[in-house]
Order: sequence, then C-alpha cells, then structure tokens
Amino acid sequence: PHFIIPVPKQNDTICFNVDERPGVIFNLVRDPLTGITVNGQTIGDKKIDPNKKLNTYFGRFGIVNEKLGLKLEVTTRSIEITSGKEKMAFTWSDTVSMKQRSFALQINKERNLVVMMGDSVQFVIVLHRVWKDHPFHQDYLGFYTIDSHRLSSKTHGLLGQFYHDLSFEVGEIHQGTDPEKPDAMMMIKGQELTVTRGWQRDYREDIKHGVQVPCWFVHHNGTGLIDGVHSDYIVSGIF
Amino acid sequence: SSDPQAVFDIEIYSLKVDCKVTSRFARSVITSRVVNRANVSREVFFDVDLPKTAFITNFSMVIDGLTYVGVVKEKAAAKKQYQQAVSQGQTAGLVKASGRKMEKFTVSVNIAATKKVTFELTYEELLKRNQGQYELLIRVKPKQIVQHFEINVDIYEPQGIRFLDAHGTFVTNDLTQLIEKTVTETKGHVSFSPTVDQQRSCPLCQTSTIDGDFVINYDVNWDTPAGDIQILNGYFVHYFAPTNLKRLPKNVVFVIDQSTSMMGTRIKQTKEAMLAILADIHPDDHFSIISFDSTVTKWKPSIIEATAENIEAAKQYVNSLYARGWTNINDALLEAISMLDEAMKQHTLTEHSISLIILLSDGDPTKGETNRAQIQSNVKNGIGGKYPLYCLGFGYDLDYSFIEKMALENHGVARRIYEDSDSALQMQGFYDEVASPLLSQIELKYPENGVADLTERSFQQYYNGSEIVVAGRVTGNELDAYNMEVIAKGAEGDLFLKNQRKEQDQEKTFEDPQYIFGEYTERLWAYLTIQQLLSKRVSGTPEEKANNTARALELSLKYNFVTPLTSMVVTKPEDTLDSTMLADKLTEAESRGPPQDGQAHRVSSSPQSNYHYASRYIPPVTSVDGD
Repeated sequence: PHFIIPVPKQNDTICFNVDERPGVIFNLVRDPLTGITVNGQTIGDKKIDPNKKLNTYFGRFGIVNEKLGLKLEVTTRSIEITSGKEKMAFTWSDTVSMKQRSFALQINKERNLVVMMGDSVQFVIVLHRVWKDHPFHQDYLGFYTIDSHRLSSKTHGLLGQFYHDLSFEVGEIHQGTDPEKPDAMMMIKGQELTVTRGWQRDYREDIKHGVQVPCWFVHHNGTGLIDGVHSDYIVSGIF
Repeated sequence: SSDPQAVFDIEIYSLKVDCKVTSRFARSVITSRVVNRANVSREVFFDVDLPKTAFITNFSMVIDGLTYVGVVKEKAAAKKQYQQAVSQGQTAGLVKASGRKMEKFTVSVNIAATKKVTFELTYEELLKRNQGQYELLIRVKPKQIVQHFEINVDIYEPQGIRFLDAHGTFVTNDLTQLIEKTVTETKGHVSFSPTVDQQRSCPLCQTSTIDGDFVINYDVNWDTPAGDIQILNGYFVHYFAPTNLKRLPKNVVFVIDQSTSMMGTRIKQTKEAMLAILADIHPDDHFSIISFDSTVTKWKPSIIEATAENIEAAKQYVNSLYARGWTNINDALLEAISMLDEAMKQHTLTEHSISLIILLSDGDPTKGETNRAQIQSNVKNGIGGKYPLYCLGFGYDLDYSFIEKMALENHGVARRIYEDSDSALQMQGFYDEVASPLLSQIELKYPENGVADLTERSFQQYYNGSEIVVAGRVTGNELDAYNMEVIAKGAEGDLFLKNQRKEQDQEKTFEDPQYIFGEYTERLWAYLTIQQLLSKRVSGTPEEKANNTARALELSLKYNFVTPLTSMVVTKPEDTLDSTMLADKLTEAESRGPPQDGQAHRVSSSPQSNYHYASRYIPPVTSVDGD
C-alpha cells in the first residue's frame, strides 16, 4: 500500500510504501484519548506474476471507538457495524445513510464509505473494484483521514503519527536513476534520508484514475520517516 | 454528498411533484422545501431531471421571504449581459444532458443557518403518442427521507381515457398499493405519497428507497375517424390518429455501416437488431439490404419480396457482416435511392405501398464523398421528396447534426442509438415505430377564412400507434373550425374524411375548469410551432433559417419557454461573481459525449431534489491506498 502524508504548512507531501506479506494486520491509528483505533489487514494478488514483485493492498479494516462501544469491520465484500448489542451488516451494493447519537455513516454504493465519529475525525474507505476475472489482481480498499487534527496529539500508529505537526527540509536535489524523478536529501526527525520526487494517487474523487499527488518518496518502507520500523506496527487482531 | 453530517443538517421537509395533463399537454410543477438545521451556512443543491422534449417555463427560489425568479431572455442577449457567468464555461450552465430521455436542471444556493428555501420548477411538454400510448415520465430520486413526499397527476382527456397505467421502477411490492389511481370517463388521477417509514431503504437508514422513474401510460378513445378538434380561447388543436385501417405494404432498404469503427459490440448489436427486425418484416413488404465500408455491397441487385426464403437468406447475409474498411455513406445512400427508383420504374412494388430508407451508421464519412454538405445535397437531390430517410446514429462521438439534417431534409427523423447493452433493442424499437404505415400523403384541410397560423398540416406518412397533431388560431366563426377534412392515401386507395362532430358536443367538453389550464390550446400551439420552426432551422435555406429563427425566438420569449434560442437567467442571492447562472435548452447534437466518471456518479446520486453540503475548505487528507 502507498501512504500519502500531506504537510500543509510546507505545502508539500511525503509518501512511502509498505511492503509486507499478505495477511499481516497493521495498526494505522490509535488515539488513547478518544478511544479510536484503526487497524488494517493486507491482502496480496490472487496469484503472483513471477516477473513482478509481490504487491499487497489493504483488504480489511477494523475501526473501534471504545468510548461509543462501536466496532466497524469493512472488507471488500461487506460492512459490519456493531453498536453495543446491536449488529448490522451491509454490502457494497447498498446505499445507506445512518446517524446515531455520536456517529454518522454513509455508504455510497460501490464507491466509498464515510464514517464520522461525533464532531471528530472523518474516515473514508474507498472500494476499488477489479475485474473479477483478472488473472492477478483482486478488489481492495483505500483509507483516507479527513480533519485528522481533531484527534488528540497522543495519536500514533503507522498513519496516526503523522496527524499532527511534521516538518522537514529538502535540499541537494539531483538527478536520480529515473531522469524524470529527481532524488534529493531530506532532513526529517533529525535524520538524513535520500528521497525521490514522484507522485501517488488520491482516489477519493476519481476512483478509476485517481488524482496525482506529487510527493517526496521515502524508500525502504518509510524507514527513517516513521517511528521505529514498519514491523513494529504489526498487531494480532483486526480489533 | 461525501459528508454524512451534511445529509442530516439539510432537511427536505417537502417534495411535491404536481402534473396536470390536458389533452396531452402536460404541465409539471416540482416544489421542494428545505431547511438548514446546521448552525452554519450550507450549500443546498436542487437537481431535477426533466424530459428532453419539455421546455422549462418557470423557476423560482424563495429564501428568507424573498423570491428570486428566473427570467427568460434571448440566449445571445443573456450571454452578453451575463458575460461573467458565461466566461466560466460549462459551470455557468444549469442544464446538462442526463441519459437518453432526460436533461438535468441543477441550481445551488447558500442557505444561512436555520433558514429555509423553497424551490419551484415548472416545465411543459406535449406528450407524444408512440405505439398506441402516451407516456408521462417523472424521475424521482430524493437524497434522503422526505417528510412530505407527494406525486399527483391529473389527466383530463375530453376524448375519453381508454386505459391508464401507473408504475414506478423503484416501486417494490410493498409500495405498489400506495399508488392510487382513479379513472373516470375523461379524467384520470394518480397519486403516490409514501410515509417517512415507507421511504426508508432499511429500518435505521436515512436513505430513501425512492429512486427511479415514475411512469404513467395511457391512451384515449378514437371514436371519430377524422380525429378530435378542441377549441378554447381562440386556439384550436386537432388530434388525428385513425384506427382500424388496413396497413400499407412498405418497401424498405436497410443501409448498414460495416466500417472498422463498427468493430466489436456495435456490429454485433446491429446484427442482433437486424435479425430481430427481419423476423418481424411483414410478408406483404418488400425489402433489401445494402452494407457499406469503403465500398458498397448490395445483398441483392434489387428490392425483393419478404418471403420466408428471402428473409432466411437475408439473415444469413446479416450474419456474415463483419467490420472492415472506411465509411462511404454517400455512395451507399445513393445506391439505396437508385434501387428504389429502379423498382418504381419497373413497377415491381405493390400498388399503394410506401417506400423508405433506414440508414444505420456510427461515423463520419471517410471514403468517397466526404464533404458533408455535398453528401446532404446529393441525397436530397437523389430522393427528391419521394421516400423518407430515417437515420440511426450509433454512439456518442457521432456527428449528430449531419445525420439529423439529412433525415429532416428528406421527411424522416434522426435518432441516436445509445451505446449500451440494449442498443439492439433501441434499433428494433425504432423499426417497430415505422413498421406499420397506415396512410401516406396526408393533408389536413381547414376553412381558409376560419383559421390562421397553422402548424404543419401535410405529412408524408402516418404510422399505426402514432398521432398527428395540428394546431392553429381561430380567426372566423369558431364553429367553422370544426369543418375540416382529411385527405390521404390508404391501402385501399384514396381516403377522404370529414369531421362529423356535432357542435353542441363541444359545449360540455371544458365545463370542469379545475382539471384544465385554460390557455393550454394556445400554449400547445406555441410549443408545437416552436418545435417545428426549430426543425426547419436544421434543414432550410439561410433565409428560411433566419425567418424561422426569428419567429421561434419571438414565440419562446412571449410564452416564456426555455428553448435552444433562449436562456433562463437565474440570479442567486449571493454577492459573488458567480451568482448569476443560465439555464439553456440542449439540442441532441449539443448533448453529445458519454457521461464522465464524475458525472456518472452525480447522476447516480442526484435525486429529483438533491441537497448536499459542499465544503469550501479542503483539509489535508492523510491516506493509504493501492498503487
């Protein structure tokens, strides 16, 4: 999966990929103050093209709001909501708007799911449908956080650690291995990294083609950018 | 909206669709009342799908007790006056194409916290009789549950209602019983008003199950062979649709494009449609097939009888078609004309039969004569008014105005075949409309001193299940207008019909004013006149075009119709640069282009009355997604 981290103060964006074996569950967001946790499980391609590297995507997300007693499990096939003792299940072919006391949810048929926790953060899960007879690829999901600053400054996780202040410096821009993608040096969190100018895609508006977001790409699973290494974020269960 | 909160902040507390149909002339009023329950201002959208054949006549917004009304102006003047809005291009337009039958009117306005807004849109159309019935289509798609949701349709047909059927594509078994239908001899009433709970798509959902088309089909009684004349407020309308006539044998030449651009689904669906059409050809008919790519191929050297053997052979030929080469439309059409000319010369066709050419093509001429004006001229000269030419254009990237002009210049019509899974059915459906001609060379005659400003009164053909409508102004004694005659050629020779209606019958006709709008005859006349003048603009000489344009514009302004010559200027109560917008009428040629991904989404999520919040602040979004 590719991670996009906007840095609005600097009007720029950082991005990185995380490659791990299919089935691994990552903690993406954990806010001890609001009780919100988001975990995501990776899936791989249906079968591996021997000439290409293994691609992984997110195929399942678990969102928990402990304070509201709310659990949401989203896969490429279904959306299950547990609110206290009540349980509801929908598919991606449903169009649903739902509001309970401190929670609002909207399923836009075959497209995306928007979930809002009180006046707090808003999460958007995008469904990517892949031709069902595609020899390699299968359906997968994308995860977007809007108004992430509304979560507490204690928020952590593979994504959550970037919800608050982040600053960096880029210099020594020079030609990289790809003539269209210059390399540069990035100073971030007191470390010096080699980064490459590239772009990633934001699929919220145009689910088929996405919108290109220019960004500084951090190599090696975001090592140096993220706190620790990516395997530190592996957890045992979706909730 | 992608913001679930907005759905709850904006509440549609009333959505009412009110249609009144008087003698096929329909006036629909859509009224929606909305309140912003948020403590901040919200942008509210009003999206309405209306039939392509309708003209918008009124639009108003009532905000905080103030009314903002759309004003119909000449298109050029409106654009000049509101250059600022126009300079924003497409975004300034309030009307966009929406699928095959509809176009979408969208306006948005910022509503202050806790304020209300009422939108009201009115449009009018003449319902067209097709295969023995009229269809009134109402598209409903509220984004959320509506407190008071109501569709009311009143139909008044002085001729008497033969049948009336109402159904909704979204209506489940549970909702079927909510469609109330009352039919008396001349009046029909249909209503549909589901409660809040009945609208819910699931027990806890705020989303509505009301999502689709509400369709009313009906037909009237045809007791008088010469048709029915209605006179009111100085204008008359004559409806002519004789039944119980023997069908005329027809001679049809199918001209089929098999150029490379037809490769794939198009040629497959064309073959599928042709096989179905061939199976339906009447044994009395004559037919032939001409296929073309770079060159022209005649299936048979001449037009032949539709015997079972010939039909079977034609099917085999159709099955053998495959896409290749360039597009030589000119030579193909001239060959079809020549084939019919030769048959006429040889007297091989049935007496009192009618001849027609049906062209099916997806593309621009790329081989032989490629100058479009020259092709149009060649075809017009070749046909010389003898046969109607029907042009079916395949796909969105087609030059529709090219085939439309060619069809209209030759007493036919053009039709776009939308590229979809049902393209074959669309082609077949069109053929069904023209499959059963009952009359040819129809002329409707009225007393010369009794009427003026007549709409078209001469027609090349009358097809079973359709209808001829003529309207005009009554200048002399009203009673004179009833003395009309119809002259036509039928299967058994010349036909002469005279109006037999007794004068005293007319007195009762309009005694119930609550079911009609009194000026309908005049507005129907204006609607029909404008439609016909607009068609003549496509095919006439430059001088005729100028005259017809001027007249159509004059009538559009006088009757407040948003036509391709006028725009409705809508001023929003906002002190911003984009507070003025224009509602235009699209032509089929202008509405080309398939829906884009984004537009398709809007269509799928846009309700009859759709309100959603659009955030002006775009926050940073942290995300993880696939490569």
